[in-house]
Amino acid sequence: MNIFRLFGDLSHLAAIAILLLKIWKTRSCAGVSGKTQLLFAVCFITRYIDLFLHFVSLYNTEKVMKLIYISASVFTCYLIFFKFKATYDGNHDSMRAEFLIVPAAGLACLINTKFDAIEILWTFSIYLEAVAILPQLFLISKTGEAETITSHYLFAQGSYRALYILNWIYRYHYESHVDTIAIVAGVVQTILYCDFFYLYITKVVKGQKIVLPA
Amino acid sequence: DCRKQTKDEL
Repeated sequence: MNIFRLFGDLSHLAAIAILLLKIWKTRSCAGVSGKTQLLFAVCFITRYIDLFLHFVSLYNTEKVMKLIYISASVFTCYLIFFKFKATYDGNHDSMRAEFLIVPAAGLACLINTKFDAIEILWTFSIYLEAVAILPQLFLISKTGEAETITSHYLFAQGSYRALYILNWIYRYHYESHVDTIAIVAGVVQTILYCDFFYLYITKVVKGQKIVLPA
Repeated sequence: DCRKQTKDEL
């Protein structure tokens, strides 16, 4: 574990917590893409499938973190699609998730390190996570604005994988550990946040709200 | 390279 991965995981936890708090406190999921949250839940379940298969009772932080990620993302989907369904902005959350899931699944079958079920599921989860934020960014571009709290969520979510890139550089240099698939997908994922990062740094930091030119 | 493929990241 290095400082980059530690802060990356903390940033990821913060993102999940910020979103849960926003929905719970405002009792509304306006401006939140339910599809992105569903895709994240699928990512966690397919990536941490080993938790369900051989549930090793030894409780270390990694197992606890995985359980937190899965339960928090499933609970977030429950809030969006059931509890606060009335506030879900379905017509703006209109990016076809199939266009992200099918290519990720296809690519996972073509480009992977080992052709076995667990590895394919893990690879699918990595590819899907890289594009899972697209419905959320698409929704913001359709509504033309993002609530400040949602911007903080996106900033934390984008920073997590950006910090992981630093972690991979660190591990390559000091541990000669490299996982090309995760690195390439992580770079693509972070690039997708670039224009949002620019808006966040130039606007939200100064206390303004993000409003996109309609 | 025979580095073990460990999934030790979240």
